[in-house]
Amino acid sequence: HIQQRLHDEL
Amino acid sequence: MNIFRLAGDMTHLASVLVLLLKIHTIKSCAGVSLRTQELYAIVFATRYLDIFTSFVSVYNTFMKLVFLGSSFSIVWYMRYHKAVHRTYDREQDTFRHWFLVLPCLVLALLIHEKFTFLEVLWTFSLYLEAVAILPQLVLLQRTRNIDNLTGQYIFLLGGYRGLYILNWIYRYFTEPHFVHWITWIAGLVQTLLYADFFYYYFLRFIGGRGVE
Repeated sequence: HIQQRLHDEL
Repeated sequence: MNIFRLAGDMTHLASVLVLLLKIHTIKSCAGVSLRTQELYAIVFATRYLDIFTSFVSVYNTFMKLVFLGSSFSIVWYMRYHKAVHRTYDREQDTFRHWFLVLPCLVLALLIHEKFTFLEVLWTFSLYLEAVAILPQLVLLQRTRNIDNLTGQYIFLLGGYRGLYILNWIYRYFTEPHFVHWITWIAGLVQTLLYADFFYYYFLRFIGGRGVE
């Protein structure tokens, strides 16, 4: 989920 | 989402809208580097490959579509729209931008957070975006005087990543484990490349004249 957090940015 | 990131996204959106406004309404792309626009189209195409596989939020997906659509339509306008293409400064826009693509790809293959196809291309898009403005800044040096819209465009484009840096600082202090050196260094390099533009922009802006 950390990875997902990173790619929650544009 | 925090205020810095929202401000960053809105600034980025504003830069794209200013450029589309200039190209679509006055049918001119004078002073705009097609090569930088092509690099940005590649940046978004390689960064948003996960648009259909990983859903983050409506906002996220919507903004990705806006950036993808606008960057490709700007390239299309500058290449194929007769009236706009006529105002493109081909002789001056000669930065070998393809020479930027390969080193960024090699660097992404060497330095990344996870060695997967999507992650390597995502990292590639970060490195490429950091240097994508170079053809535009070189063109700026050559054409000396640029109109206000182009100046605003470059200012907003440089400012958005600066606001993202504030967003990363904020998230570093508010979220555990939020450490992403690759993103941070690429973002810092990208923003620093605008340093001398910002200097002249504020000089002119304070002087109240156009950006030279």
